[in-house]
Amino acid sequence: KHRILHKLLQNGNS
Amino acid sequence: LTQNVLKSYLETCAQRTEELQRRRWETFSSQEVCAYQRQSMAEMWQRCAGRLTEAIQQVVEFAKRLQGFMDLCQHDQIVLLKAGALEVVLVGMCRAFNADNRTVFFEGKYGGTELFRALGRAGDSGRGRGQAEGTASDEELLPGCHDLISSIFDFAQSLCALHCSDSEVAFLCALVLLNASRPWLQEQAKVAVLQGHLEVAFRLLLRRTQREELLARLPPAGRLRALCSQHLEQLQAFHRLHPGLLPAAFPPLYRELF
Repeated sequence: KHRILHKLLQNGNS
Repeated sequence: LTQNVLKSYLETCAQRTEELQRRRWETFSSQEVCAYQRQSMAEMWQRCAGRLTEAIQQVVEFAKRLQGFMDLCQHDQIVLLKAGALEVVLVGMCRAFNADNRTVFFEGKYGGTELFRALGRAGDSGRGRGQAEGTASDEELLPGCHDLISSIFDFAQSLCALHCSDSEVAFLCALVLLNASRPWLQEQAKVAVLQGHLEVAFRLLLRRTQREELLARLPPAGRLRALCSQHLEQLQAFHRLHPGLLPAAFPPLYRELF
């Protein structure tokens, strides 16, 4: 349901 | 912790405070304001949703750097961001706000509430037609939108009056985010511990800088909540006016959050 938020949270500190 | 909060905030700010201060009198010309006002309501909504989404992406990066945030379960990280992201953007807006002429930094220059007029009604071409037909010259399609914009500006103005330092704004943002009273948290106690540590560190900072009076002067949390629900109401009203608008017109993260 929160695909984008999941993705942003899983990416390392950018 | 104080260093972590400030460092996390500064690293994830799109604009440095000194830069925003230096440019605070660089306002849009009247032609530029007219160009914004002539946009259709849908165009302006998409534009603002785009800028807001960029700001929210910065909030996510801020959260990820905050001590303890990434140790929470992902469900709670999402709950806190869903509930707090827009509130954090609204708090941070005081850095990009010139209270002396009531303008905000938007797309490279400072502009007042009139810059956002198209959000609430058809552009100027629509007004011309209305006048020719003898109807009201500025018929408002989303009248509540102007209230929302003025309320957001009023909120920024009231925060600006407190003359917060970067550290203070950073703490206010961290405390908006790590709020253990958000509904649906799975590990509320864990969030409460983080919130408690932040509160202690913030109080120590305020004591050290002789700014303890700040806490009593902060706007009540209900004011931020009210702005967020006003935003949701206007978004829903906008969707009712434009039922045919493709969902893809708004950034995916904006759609996910609102």
